[in-house]
Amino acid sequence: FVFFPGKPRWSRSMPMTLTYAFSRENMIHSLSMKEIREAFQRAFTRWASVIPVSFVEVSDFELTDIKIGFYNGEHGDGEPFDGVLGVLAHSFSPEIGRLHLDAAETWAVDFRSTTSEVAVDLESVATHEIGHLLGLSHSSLKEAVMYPSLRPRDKRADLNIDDIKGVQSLYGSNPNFRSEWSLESDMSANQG
Amino acid sequence: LNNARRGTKITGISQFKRYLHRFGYLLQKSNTSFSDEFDATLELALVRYQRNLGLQVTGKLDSNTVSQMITPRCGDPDTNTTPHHHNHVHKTRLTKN
Repeated sequence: FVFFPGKPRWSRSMPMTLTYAFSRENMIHSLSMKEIREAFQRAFTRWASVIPVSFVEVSDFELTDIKIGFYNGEHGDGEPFDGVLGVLAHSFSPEIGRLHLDAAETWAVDFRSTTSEVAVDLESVATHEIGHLLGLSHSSLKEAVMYPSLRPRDKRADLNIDDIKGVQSLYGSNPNFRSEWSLESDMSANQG
Repeated sequence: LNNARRGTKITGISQFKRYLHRFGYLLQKSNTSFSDEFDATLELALVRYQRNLGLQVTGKLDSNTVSQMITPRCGDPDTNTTPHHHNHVHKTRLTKN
């Protein structure tokens, strides 16, 4: 795992709660709002299960910690999206909290119903981008969620031990965290 | 491309340089003037890219490397060594605003 330069993280006391909201203006309509919200909820829950950080959806986009939106092309941050495939999404290091997805992609939550050959799994990309929001940069490990690339119709949303160790180095371990990866000796107090 | 090695000039190589610059492997101040020469900076960037992404390290534009480059990906840079890391550039801008 890799951190951003300076190892930035959300600097609140533990356990912390971060809020997130979706942009109403910058949204896609190929998926329902319910499908999008559920995909993100699953993605946030994966990270929340390993660190003492919880995520709550709110409606106020201006005041929320994490702002999620789907954008086309140039959208004001100097990193324009490039249409179908290529760059899928990008997000910002702590504590900026902006998560941008390329609206031009064929976003999918179920490959049985989305048959396009260029469909991209929303939950996998959401999980990856939340890793950036929390302070992880790209991993070299192909099995890690934080590996930078994802083929169309692939799904890689389950956190790998590399992702878990990285994010726990920043925030400590969730006291309820138990997984196939963990050893008792790895269990640490939530000192962040 | 497989035969491209340092010193050769192939039309379109500048696009690979632009890609490697975009994702933090080719350290150059400007991304507007990349040449089509397979030079030492490109070879070094390819080695960095291949090593970081778990590819066979050849320093060449081999098929595995090109295949990796055309795979959809996150727009954030890969390395934390580049001085142009966009997350922090934006952090500064946002703070000022």
